[in-house]
Formats: sequence, C-alpha cells, structure tokens
Amino acid sequence: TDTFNYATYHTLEEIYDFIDQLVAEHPQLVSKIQIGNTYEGRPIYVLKFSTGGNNRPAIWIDTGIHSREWVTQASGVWFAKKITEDYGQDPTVTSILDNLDVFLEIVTNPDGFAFTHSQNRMWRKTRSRTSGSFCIGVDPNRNWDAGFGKAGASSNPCSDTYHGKTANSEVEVKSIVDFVKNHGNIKAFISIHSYSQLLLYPYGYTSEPAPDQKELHQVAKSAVTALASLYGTKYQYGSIIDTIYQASGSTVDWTYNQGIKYSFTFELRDTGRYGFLLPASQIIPTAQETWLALLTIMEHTQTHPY
Amino acid sequence: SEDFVGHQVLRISAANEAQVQKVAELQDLEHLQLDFWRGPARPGSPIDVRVPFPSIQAVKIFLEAHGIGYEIMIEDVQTLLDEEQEQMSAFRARATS
Repeated sequence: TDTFNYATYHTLEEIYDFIDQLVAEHPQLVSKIQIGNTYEGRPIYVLKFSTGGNNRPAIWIDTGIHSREWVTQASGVWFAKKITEDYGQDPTVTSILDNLDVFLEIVTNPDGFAFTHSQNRMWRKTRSRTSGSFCIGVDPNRNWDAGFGKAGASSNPCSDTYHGKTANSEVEVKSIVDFVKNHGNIKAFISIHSYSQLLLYPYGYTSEPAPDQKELHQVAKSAVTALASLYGTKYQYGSIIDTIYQASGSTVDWTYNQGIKYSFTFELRDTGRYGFLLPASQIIPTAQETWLALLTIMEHTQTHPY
Repeated sequence: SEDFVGHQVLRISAANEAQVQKVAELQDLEHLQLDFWRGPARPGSPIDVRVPFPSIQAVKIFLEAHGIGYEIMIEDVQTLLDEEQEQMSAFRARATS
C-alpha cells in the first residue's frame, strides 16, 4: 500500500484490492469483516482496526454512502492507510487504538459506486428495484428508522431522496443496522459525505434539540477548528435541521437514537467550483484536514466515556 | 454511459424566503430532470443544481423572471468528467508500464 496512488480516484475493485493488501501488511492491527452483500450481490466490507481486547468500545466511520461523492471513498482509503502509519508513532492515534476499536467502511454503497464508474457518474442512490416503478434505487441516507418517511425525504421512487418502501429496506443500510446492534458497544459514529463543508449532528427529522446538543456543538466546534488549522477550510456546524434542511430517515439520527452519543455527519470539501467532481489533486488535502477533525472527535470519545 | 454533454451546474443565490420557495418549486417540475446537488435551504445558502441541456433555457428564464440570482458553476459537466477519466486512465497506464 506504500505505492498505492492516494491522489487519484479508484474503482471498487482497486479499493477492494487495497483493503486486502492493507490487511495482509498489518495482520495484527487490521482485519476485514464482511457485513453483508449488496442488492446486486457485491460483498460489503468493513475494516476493523484493533489492538486486542474483547468487544472494546468502538468508533465507526463510513464513507461513500452516496456513491457519486467520490472524494469521500478516496478519503476513506487515505484514512485507512493513515491509521496503520500512525499507530505506534502518533501518541493520539496510539492511545485511541489502545483503548478503542475503529471500524471503517470505505465503500458504503458498492453497487452505486460501481455504477458511477461504469454508467452514470452522477448516481447517488442504491441500485435496488422498486416494484411498480421503472425508477431504480433508494437514497440510503433517508432509509434509516428515525423519523422514516416524514418531511425531508421523498415518497417518489424516481426522486434522488426516495426513502424506500420501509425503513432498512436497503441491504446496505440493514447490514450496518445489524452490525451496530450486534456489536452493542459503539460510542461514536461518523458518516462522511461531500460536499458543502459542514459538520452536523442530530437531529435532521425534528427541530427538537438533541439532549446532548450542547456537548455535540462544542465537539463540532473543536473539530472544525482543528480541520481549518491545516488549510484554512471553513466549515459550518450545527444540527442537520438547523444547518441545512429537514431530512428524515438519516443515518446519524438513527445512531443517536440507538444511544450512540457522538453521532456526526460530515460534508467534505468543495470550493464552490466542482461539486461532486472535485479534482483528484484535492483528495489528499481533503483527507488530511478531515483527519484532524476525526481525531478530535475520536479523542473526545476516548476521554469522555459514557 | 450516461452523457452529460451540455449539462450545466448553476449556483443559485436565493436572497429571501420567497425566492427559496420559488427554487423549491423547480424541484417538483419533473420534466426538467433537474438534479439538485445542494438543495434549497435558507436565504443566503447556495443552491447548486445540474441542469440538462434541454432545460437550461427554461430554468434560466424562470430564475430571471423571479429576480433570482445565479451563476454558472460548471459550464459543461461532461468536460470535467472527461478530464477525470483521462486522469484515471493516465494513472493506470503509468501503473501498468
């Protein structure tokens, strides 16, 4: 993985090869878990970074649930490599991994991602079929069982924000739900999207403030400050509904309602020029600055057990 | 592969709540085949929308008629996609050699 080019975009196959290579290089630190299969039958993989212990408290990070947001999957690859480089070298990373496990799902929507590489670069949703409709796919960030089907999602199967027939109808979502429930000890859940330079916390489906809003707001503030320290990239932060718009059935609303207090969702970089077509030259700077924010959240999770 | 020749991405600036609502109305006009990259949220928050070539005139006229400001964020989506593909192909060619 030292010769892997982190400054270009890669196909699903290349990313899966990278995952296997990373595991082979660091068998004591990294393992690969298959949490399910996609609608079209592709394996869904999660990397587990662990230094031992049994069912330690854990941090979850996922990238690329919206397939066209290519800088997120590319950043996920960079994060994976970074963790293996920094464990044993960087005191913060070492301390986190000595106490917590980290799960990283680099390609959260493999069918959609493959489709963006082969047929439609702008594809956002899953690739599941909806009976009675010619339109394909569900927005996997509207398919969670948190305010499912309320305002902020579409009931139209042709819409890019179609919530699906039922909560968890998408296997890509259900696989994570099952994993999180079975694990039972996940303390932070960070879901990464692009673009609009935001760090958000629950809620999206209701304007009721989350019970931990004050703390989440402080953590978000610290995280975006750390992020900006590298290249000056400015992020807004706040609850989903207050900062962008009402969105029901979203990932971190569900995780928060499951009791995962440190639930955050990122919208990574864009300068307002490229949107989802962020030039590959910006992958590494994006990943580098985001990593600083992730470290802030992970460190806070470690030092504030609950 | 889906062809995005002539598609533009417009960055729309809605100055007040009424303009935000007007842009939101565009979302319901399915025949325009608009793809909102950043949806209408609140005044001052940029709205980015990919507009297929056949809908460009209609969308621009709609915005101008309601006094809603916009600029062209991406002139031709396919051009950027081609550059992206060329870069990836060049990398693979180098890696293979």
